Amino acid sequence: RTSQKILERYFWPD
Amino acid sequence: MFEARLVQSAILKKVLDAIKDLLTEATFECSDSGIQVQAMDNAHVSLVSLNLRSDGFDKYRCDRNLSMGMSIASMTKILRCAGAEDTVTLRAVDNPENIMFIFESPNKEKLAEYEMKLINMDQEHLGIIKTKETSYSCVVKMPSQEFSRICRDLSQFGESITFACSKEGIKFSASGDFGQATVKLAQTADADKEEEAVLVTMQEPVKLTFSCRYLNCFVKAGPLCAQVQLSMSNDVPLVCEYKIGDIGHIRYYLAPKIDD
Repeated sequence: RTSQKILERYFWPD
Repeated sequence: MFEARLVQSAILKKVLDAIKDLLTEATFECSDSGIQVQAMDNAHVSLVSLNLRSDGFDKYRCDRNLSMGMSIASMTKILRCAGAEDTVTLRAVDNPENIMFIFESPNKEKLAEYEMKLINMDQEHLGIIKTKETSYSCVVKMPSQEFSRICRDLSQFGESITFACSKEGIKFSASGDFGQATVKLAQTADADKEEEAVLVTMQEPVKLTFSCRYLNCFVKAGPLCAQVQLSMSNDVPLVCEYKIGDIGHIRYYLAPKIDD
């Protein structure tokens, strides 16, 4: 889900 | 040896109330600097970050870093056994299988000890590497009771609440099958009491929508602090922060809902 992706991108940026 | 003592067990009770609806179990990382919990909810939409500094405890000793997996439900049951005025001490040996909760009455006539089995948490270690402070478009400080009230009231209208923040204040809105609701809070010009103030620091306006279900979990931290701080930028998670006296803070991160 999009919300999940936002959270993951925020905490674990590549 | 790990030992942490808090004169007010009520603080720990409130901390548990603030996380028990989001987390079933969590790893408590104990080090010389204090106790930290970082965990995501099961749906991976929100993240809880709890920090209790060692200097905030009445007594604190941690000889070796410990990661203790605990069931939040079991911990809640044990804390229910503490009297409102009791002192609480957490104690564990190095490489522990159990943790002790020791409750002592103010007159020291009653001493109760509860032992809880630790859980082997072999699930992912979050390893949050975010250390740089994000600069947010809007930061709002407002009374935590008011925030709880607004989340509760607006949850009746729909599954989500939209936060729109400008330099005048913050507007919360929700809509659903039977109607819509809007609550506007203006920035207070001169609040008599600091805890009643609404303060907005804005770089640029934001408009974000969040799930009521999570917001209503976050507001359970309300009893910890008279004020809540909401930090927002478009397309990044909301940070909803409550200070825990002089000892630390609890921060909830919640990703906004995006229309696909």
